[in-house]
Amino acid sequence: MNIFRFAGDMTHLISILILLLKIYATKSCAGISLKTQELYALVFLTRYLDLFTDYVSLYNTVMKIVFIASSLAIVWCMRRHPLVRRSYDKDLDTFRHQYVVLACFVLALLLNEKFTIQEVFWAFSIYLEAVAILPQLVLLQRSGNVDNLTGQYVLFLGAYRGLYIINWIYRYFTEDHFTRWIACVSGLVQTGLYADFFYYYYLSWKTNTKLKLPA
Amino acid sequence: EEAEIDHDEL
Repeated sequence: MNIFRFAGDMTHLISILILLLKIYATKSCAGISLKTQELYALVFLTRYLDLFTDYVSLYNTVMKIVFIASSLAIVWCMRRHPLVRRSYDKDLDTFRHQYVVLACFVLALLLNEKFTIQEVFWAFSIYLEAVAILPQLVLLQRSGNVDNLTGQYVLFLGAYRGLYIINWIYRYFTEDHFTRWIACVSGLVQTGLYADFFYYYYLSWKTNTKLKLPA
Repeated sequence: EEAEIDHDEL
């Protein structure tokens, strides 16, 4: 464990908690893509199949449970909470995410560390995390609504990606046999998509600030 | 002996 990875995990967790608290506090999920949140929950559920079989460390186990619980809590809030679900932009959140799930699964069958159930699902979760932001990106382009996507959320999400890439560079230079091609290549694609999301976030935020007429 | 795959990252 290095400081970059620890900080990356913390900023990732904080970004999820910020979103969950924002939805819970405002009882609104306007501008948030349920499909992206469902994909994130699927990422954690398929990545942590080894939760009960392989024990890496207490930190690892606790964080896995927290990630699964917080991502499912967001999906539950957006689907079941009587007040929150009313503000869901159902007719704008129309990205066909089932095709993305299928494509990632087929890719995982072809490209994985080892052709076992656990490894195929692990690779699937890595590919899926890279493209999970797409429904949110499309919704943001359509709605331009950043009410619930606070700047802090975007900031911590960006920090998570940046710190993980630094972590991989650090491990590459300090560990002799560090090769995580699947995670690194997919992580770079993910960071590229996040950069695109941040760009549209900035455009929407700038437009909104202009729209708010001076009092 | 194949290198054990360890997914220690979250």
